[in-house]
Amino acid sequence: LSNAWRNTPTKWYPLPWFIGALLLVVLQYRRTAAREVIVDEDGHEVIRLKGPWQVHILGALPLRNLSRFWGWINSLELPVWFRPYGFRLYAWTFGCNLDEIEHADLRAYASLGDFFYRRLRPGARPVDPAALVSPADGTVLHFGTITDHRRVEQVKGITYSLDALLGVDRGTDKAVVIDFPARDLEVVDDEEFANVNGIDYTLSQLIGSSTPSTPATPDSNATERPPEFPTDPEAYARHAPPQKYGERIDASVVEPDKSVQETVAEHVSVAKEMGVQSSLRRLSVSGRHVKPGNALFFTVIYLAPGDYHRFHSPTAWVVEKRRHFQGELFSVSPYVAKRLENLFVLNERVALLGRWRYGFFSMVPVGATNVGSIKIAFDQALRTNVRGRPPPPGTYTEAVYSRASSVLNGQPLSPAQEMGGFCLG
Amino acid sequence: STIVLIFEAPKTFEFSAHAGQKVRVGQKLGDV
Repeated sequence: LSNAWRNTPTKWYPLPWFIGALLLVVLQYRRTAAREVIVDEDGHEVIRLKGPWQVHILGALPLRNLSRFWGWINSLELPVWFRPYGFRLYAWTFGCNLDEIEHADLRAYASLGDFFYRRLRPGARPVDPAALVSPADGTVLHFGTITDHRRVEQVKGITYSLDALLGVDRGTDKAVVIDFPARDLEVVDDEEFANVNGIDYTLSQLIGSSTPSTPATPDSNATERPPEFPTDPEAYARHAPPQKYGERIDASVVEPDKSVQETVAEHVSVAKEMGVQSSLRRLSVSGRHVKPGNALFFTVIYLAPGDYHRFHSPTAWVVEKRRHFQGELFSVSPYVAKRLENLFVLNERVALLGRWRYGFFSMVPVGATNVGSIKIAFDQALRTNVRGRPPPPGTYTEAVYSRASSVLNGQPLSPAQEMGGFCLG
Repeated sequence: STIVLIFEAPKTFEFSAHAGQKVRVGQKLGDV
């Protein structure tokens, strides 16, 4: 074999022309087939599992059940003596930096799930003053602009529909819409009043001063004001019953560990950063119509198992609504992303839609097999990775955050403010 | 897990990270 490898002469000769022609035909056919999009009677793309044989094997596995089992296993309380050794082994395996976590004493974390959802100590992540900062620790998989018929590139050559990712309004027959009574600005004695968590502030108080003083409560409307929204966690929980698919729920908009004054101060900060005029505009959240001179951009950040798994606000923006898409829980590793088409559209995700100073803004945390649970800090009613067969792809439940601040018409978030995270299982 | 950001911005917006780059919370991703 060695002799043949070294001494056999190489002879080059041309292939018959029809082999080249056949190759071109096959390549063209594959390109056309990849572009072909199946649509339903409403013209919306039908999302199906597509990819090589490995993908279909993955699709046959009970991934959602496995994910919940994985979560249950990792929620079991570990013996106190074992915790430092176990967590140090995990940190060494996955490259976690234990110097930056909130509790230096690893015995404070009762389970692996608890450790996985760890907080960082204050100041561990300095915030850049740029317009857009990273919402999480992870790896930038891809980024670019959306130009070709509202299709987003998953990896080079594989695209998915932006409308399928964020959802389109399909009416109440296919989407459960959870809405709140939206209260616009009220004009009383030529002064605009904004309602924040049940307390009324004058507009000048909200946007004219960084430290709003006593709330204004005009006598003429005092009886019509709603009661103050509860800020203690227990009362808060009573107002946020567990969500079941298809059931009308009352989503919550106040973080339980923050006072009304703190919340208002944040609203003021975001309003100033966004510019008062843009924050007061009432815009439809779709991203369908970008302003002249603007474009739609996207970026994808992958969180590896050892990474810090809470996510933060990438800019100063206002979340107007969230759409929860129940779905599969495929792995979102780069290996699968290169092979499974429509991965981010098939998987369970929470699309947070809103606006920032330049127009439309959205953030979509996408779940995976090991981290199927997505938590949103200001939305205690959200329940992800629940038991049961997921509804067809494209179906979602929607909550509107207009009650969080009638001035901003949504939940304001400042840059790097903690928004939620991914939990095991 | 993965986070997808989709947003409208002026065409002059530029990403400062590159594909495959490790990023941390609060690190600059892009600017106008």
